[in-house]
Amino acid sequence: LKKVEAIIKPFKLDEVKEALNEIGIQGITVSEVKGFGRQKGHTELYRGAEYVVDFIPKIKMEIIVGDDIVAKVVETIEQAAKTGRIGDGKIFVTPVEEVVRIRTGERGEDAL
Amino acid sequence: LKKVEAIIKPFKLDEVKEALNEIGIQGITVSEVKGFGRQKGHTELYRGAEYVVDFIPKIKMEIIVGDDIVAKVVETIEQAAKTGRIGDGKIFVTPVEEVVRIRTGERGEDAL
Amino acid sequence: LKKVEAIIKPFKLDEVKEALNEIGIQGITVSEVKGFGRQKGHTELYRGAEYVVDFIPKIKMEIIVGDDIVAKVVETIEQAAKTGRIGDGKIFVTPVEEVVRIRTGERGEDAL
Amino acid sequence: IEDIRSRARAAFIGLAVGDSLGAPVEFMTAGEIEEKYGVLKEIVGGGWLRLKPGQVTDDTDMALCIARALAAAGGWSLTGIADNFAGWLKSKPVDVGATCRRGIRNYMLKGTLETPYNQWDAGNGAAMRMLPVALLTLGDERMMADCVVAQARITHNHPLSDGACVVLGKLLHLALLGVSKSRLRLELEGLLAQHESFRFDHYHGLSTGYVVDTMQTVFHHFFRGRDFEECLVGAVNQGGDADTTAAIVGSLAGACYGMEGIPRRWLKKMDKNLLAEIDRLARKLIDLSPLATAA
Ligand SMILES: Nc1ncnc2c1ncn2[C@@H]1O[C@H](COP(=O)(O)OP(=O)(O)O)[C@@H](O)[C@H]1O
Ligand SMILES: Nc1ncnc2c1ncn2[C@@H]1O[C@H](COP(=O)(O)OP(=O)(O)O)[C@@H](O)[C@H]1O
Ligand SMILES: Nc1ncnc2c1ncn2[C@@H]1O[C@H](COP(=O)(O)OP(=O)(O)O)[C@@H](O)[C@H]1O
Ligand SMILES: [Mg+2]
Ligand SMILES: [Mg+2]
Repeated sequence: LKKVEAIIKPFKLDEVKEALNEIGIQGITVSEVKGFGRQKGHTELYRGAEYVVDFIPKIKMEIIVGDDIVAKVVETIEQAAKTGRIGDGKIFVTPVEEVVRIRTGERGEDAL
Repeated sequence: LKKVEAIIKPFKLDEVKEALNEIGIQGITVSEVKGFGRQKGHTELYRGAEYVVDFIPKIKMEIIVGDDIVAKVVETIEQAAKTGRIGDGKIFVTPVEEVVRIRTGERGEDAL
Repeated sequence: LKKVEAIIKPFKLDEVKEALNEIGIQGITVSEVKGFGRQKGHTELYRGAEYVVDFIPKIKMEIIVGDDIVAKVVETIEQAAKTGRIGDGKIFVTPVEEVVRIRTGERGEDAL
Repeated sequence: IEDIRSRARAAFIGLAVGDSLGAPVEFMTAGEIEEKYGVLKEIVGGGWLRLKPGQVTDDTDMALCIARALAAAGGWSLTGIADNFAGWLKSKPVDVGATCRRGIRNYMLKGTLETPYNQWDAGNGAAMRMLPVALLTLGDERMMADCVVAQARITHNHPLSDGACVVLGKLLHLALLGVSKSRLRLELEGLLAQHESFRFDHYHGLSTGYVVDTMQTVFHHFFRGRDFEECLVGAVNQGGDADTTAAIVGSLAGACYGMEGIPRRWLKKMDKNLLAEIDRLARKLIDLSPLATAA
């Protein structure tokens, strides 16, 4: 079992979800995060003065998957989230030792 | 050391916290997330038209624990968070290599 | 590859970011979380009685780094985030198996 | 024996008074306290725990857990103490130290009554609560040393923590029997030969939760103050782990100066039910002691 975590541009969320649905992945947990990286922040006008906001809103997706489909899931996200411009984001794969579906008590791949 | 992550229904937060308190666990980090899964979104009325919102608000809890009590912590969350209806959520257990208490510099289980 | 996760006091974000920039770390993902621990919440007045809110706003920082600099990154965050008072927070180090830069398809340390 | 009961009561009340006097300035430095209060001499409440004036913290709570267990058992009961600690932990107390929490949780989940040795266990969490054990064992120093270390090991397993508990136990036994303060200072000198790190002649002003700092602060202010109030005011204005240092000074100064030494204005701030329960428990424990049973 692995966790695939993707930090992506917010407008890409629906496209990535769609692409994951097409390979049968439905269960996803999403959160709003702020990204600091090469992509520079934007300027905002506040009471007539310009301020530099140095973080960029991103969306973080977390998907737990079985070992056999990790590569496919990573590739799917990569293709759907890419614009080719700085700030497209990152995908991280981390090990998961156990998953439990709270409703049924199922464990392991059955819990996904 | 392990990290126990639980995605649960928001109204269950206090009940899960209470149950963890009963086994002496107090330190928890909580964030608001959105869940996509089998549980379908709800419809919202916006300016007279109905929209389908396809995500469900969830609460994510993260608890770092020693290896010897992981099973007990997972079981405690499972029992307290369960309603038996779709969308009860998931519990993930992932390995943690090091923990540091910033205030004192303690490491390992002493940092919890 | 490791993930360094830090739960810190919100006012420390800029100071920690600054300290990480000085050791060449720029890519960081930040989210707002709620902390439950020894540190007490603020008091709120409700119908004439004072209540202590039991959670404290914290900032969570996630930084993926190469194995060779993990110790340095942890030490840098520790020193910059510390006030010596209860609630300074925790740092967790977890293993990462793969990183991908979505824009270029680079993998591993090149993706950082 | 009535004099001893009265000193026991004053020692236990002194612990609670010290806790509530120091808790509002726990974790503050001496400089910060001076800036905010000048010299803190009143029970003001507030602090990082947002206390009501007169409210006590884990120092007094854990001492009560021990006292209630021994009184209920009519003598020594390690599991009684551990069960009371567990019930207290689940009751969402105003504060619990990290080491105490871990030890009590391990008792709840695994039944361990003795935590393994840990280099980080040299905190003051076991010493701050040991007074009731000194009361129960008055007249038998050997029993005191065994019991005070057994209760400590529920949460803290470190020679410095054990040493602090035993040294405090011996001093408290002497004070409860009416030994003069100057004689106490002499006796302590003899004990410090086996506990060099607690020497406080060149007091550095460190008042952290590390049991060595705590013991130096406690001895420095207990022997410097000329009455109960001066001893406690000195300890709390030192800052750091002020509630714990003042609680321990309070137990020594209470035993030494008796109820008449405790300022009325401080007693007025304390919870009446707490004082009544402490009174009852202190008497009961003395009556259970080898000294009382032999008489
Ligand atoms: N080392 C890292 N650890 C965690 N998150 C990172 C890291 N590097 C970048 N990120 C996240 O990825 C986002 C994109 O990174 P950025 O450097 O702006 O562009 P790119 O990925 O195209 O090089 C950032 O906004 C941040 O959220
Ligand atoms: N594979 C997964 N990876 C990450 N989060 C998931 C995954 N599957 C489900 N979730 C999270 O768990 C929640 C509950 O899942 P859902 O399928 O609605 O119900 P159930 O867990 O009862 O089968 C979702 O809202 C989502 O936040
Ligand atoms: N076991 C844990 N797992 C996850 N997060 C924790 C844990 N313990 C504490 N935290 C987080 O660390 C923060 C600080 O903890 P706290 O107990 O208040 O102080 P300190 O870290 O100084 O002992 C909490 O607000 C919470 O967000
Ligand atoms: Mg206290
Ligand atoms: Mg204290």
